[in-house]
Amino acid sequence: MNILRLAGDMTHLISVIVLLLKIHSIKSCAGISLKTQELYALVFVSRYLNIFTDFISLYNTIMKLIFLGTSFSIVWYMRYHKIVRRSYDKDQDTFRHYFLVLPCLILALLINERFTFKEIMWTFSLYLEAVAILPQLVLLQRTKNTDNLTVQYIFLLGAYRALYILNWIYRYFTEPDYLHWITWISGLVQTILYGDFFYYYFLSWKNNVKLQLPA
Amino acid sequence: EAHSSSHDEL
Repeated sequence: MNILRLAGDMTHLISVIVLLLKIHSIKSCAGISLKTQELYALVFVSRYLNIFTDFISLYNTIMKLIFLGTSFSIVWYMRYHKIVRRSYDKDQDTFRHYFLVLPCLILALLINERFTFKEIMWTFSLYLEAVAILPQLVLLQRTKNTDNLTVQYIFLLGAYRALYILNWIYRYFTEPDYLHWITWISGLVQTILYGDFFYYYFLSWKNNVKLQLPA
Repeated sequence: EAHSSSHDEL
């Protein structure tokens, strides 16, 4: 495993820790989209169907378990925790997330590396992950007072896929037969969706002011 | 069945 891939995984892991820290410490999920969190839980379930069938490494298995466990616990907190759920911006978080699920599933059935159940679910998870941030970005734009942890969480989540792109470029040049168009294009789309956010993130960082996306 | 080389990623 190369350093870029490790950096990507760690950024992903830290993003989840930041979100859980926010939920645990201030017992609030204000500004966090439950729609996006549910989509991530679905992404991990569909992608990690191979967790018990294909052993890759201990690192790989542990990380999969962490991502599965944390994504479901975040959804649980936002839906059922008696204090946390009160801070959920339900009226603002109106993105119709199921409109993303069906097109991704159809696309996975049409465009995949191999027509097997596991492979289609894997491909579906890539397509869905690429667009799963959309409800969160919409909510961010609607929220007037976004706290710093939410902004950092979104930034880290975007940075993770950007680092993965560098990892794919590295692997392409160092490994024979490493060619995965579906993964690459999905990852690229995912990163591009963050373009606007990244732009305003750096602007707010440079000018040392609170991030607010223009309506 | 051998896994595809992209499947060692997370």
